[in-house]
Amino acid sequence: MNIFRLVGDLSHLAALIILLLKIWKSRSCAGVSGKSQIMFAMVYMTRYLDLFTTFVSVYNSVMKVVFLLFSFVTVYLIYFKFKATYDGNHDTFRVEFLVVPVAGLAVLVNHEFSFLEILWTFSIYLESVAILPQLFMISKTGCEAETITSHYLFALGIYRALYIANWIFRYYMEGFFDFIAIVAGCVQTILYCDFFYLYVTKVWKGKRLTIPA
Amino acid sequence: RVGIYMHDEL
Repeated sequence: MNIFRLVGDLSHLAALIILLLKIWKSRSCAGVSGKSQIMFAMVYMTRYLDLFTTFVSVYNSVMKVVFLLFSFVTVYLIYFKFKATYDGNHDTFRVEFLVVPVAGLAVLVNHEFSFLEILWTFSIYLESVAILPQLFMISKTGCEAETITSHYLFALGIYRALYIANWIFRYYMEGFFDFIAIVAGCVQTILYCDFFYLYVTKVWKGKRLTIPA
Repeated sequence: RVGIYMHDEL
């Protein structure tokens, strides 16, 4: 473990908490893409199956359970409890155009052709594009993202950017190099760059975040 | 060990 990965994981946890609190406190999931949240739940389900087969550390197991729990609760709130506030008309990204190619790529490009390893690879690839429906939704719904949603996106984007620092650190310190995770992590972070620019230039100056359509 | 790769990151 290193400081980059620890801060990254805490930023990831903060993002999940920010989103959950936003939906729970406002009793509304307006502006939140249910499709992205379903994809995040898929990411954690397919990545954390080793929860039962491999023990890495208490921290690792606890965080996996927390991420799984929070993502399931978030999906539950969006599609069941606060279903009436779900903005389905604007959450129209065709996720099958993401899931199918990602699944195909996971079968073709992976470290080892085994069940758990292909699911892990699928989850890594899926996570790098899972935020697209959310960014697409913000760019469609009049470009206005609630400030809290932009904080959620910022925390979520920063987590993977910190993981890149973690991979650089681990490469020089431990000779650790996971090509698949690094490439997908860079793609994921690049997808946020446009948002990061808008977040810093707008939200930090107290303005509302708008993503040009 | 999960396959060849032990994934120790979240």
